[in-house]
Amino acid sequence: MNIFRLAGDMTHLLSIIVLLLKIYATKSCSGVSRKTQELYAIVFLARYLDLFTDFISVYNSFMKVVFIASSLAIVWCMRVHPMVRRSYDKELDTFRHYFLIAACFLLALVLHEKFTFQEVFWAFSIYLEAVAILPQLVLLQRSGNVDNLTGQYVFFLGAYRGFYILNWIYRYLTEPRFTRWIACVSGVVQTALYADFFYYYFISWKNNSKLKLPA
Amino acid sequence: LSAKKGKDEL
Repeated sequence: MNIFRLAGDMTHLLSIIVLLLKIYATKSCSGVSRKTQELYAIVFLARYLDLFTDFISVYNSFMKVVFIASSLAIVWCMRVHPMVRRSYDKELDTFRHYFLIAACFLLALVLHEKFTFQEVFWAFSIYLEAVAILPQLVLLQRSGNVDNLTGQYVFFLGAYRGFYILNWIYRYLTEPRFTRWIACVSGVVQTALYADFFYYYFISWKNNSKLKLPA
Repeated sequence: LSAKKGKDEL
């Protein structure tokens, strides 16, 4: 564990806490893409199939449980909680995420480290995570106005990706046999998707104004 | 370290 990975995990956790807090405090999920949240729940469930077969560390297992539970809690809130559910704007959240799931699964069947059940699902989760933010970014683009907490949620998610890239560079330099091409290439693609958002986030931060994305 | 079984990253 290096400082970059820890910082990445912490900003990832922070992003989820910010989102849960926003939904809990305002009893509203306006501006939040349910499709992105469902994709993340699938990502964690598919990736952490090794929770009961490979023990890495208490930290590792604990975080896996936290990520699975929190992503399911968010989806549950958006689908079942009577007040939160009413604030969900279906008309804005129109991204066809089933295509992403199908495409990522096909890619995982072709590109994986080993052709085993766990490894194919692991690769699938990596590919799906890389594109899972797309429905959220499209929703923000469509609604134009981004409230502070939703902006911070996406900001922390992007920061998490940035730290993971630093972590891979660090590991590549310090661990002689560290090569994890599937995760690294997908990770770079994922981080690149945030570039546009970050640009506008920093401009609004610099000008001390509300975050607005161009139509 | 990298020979450890399983994926150590989240």
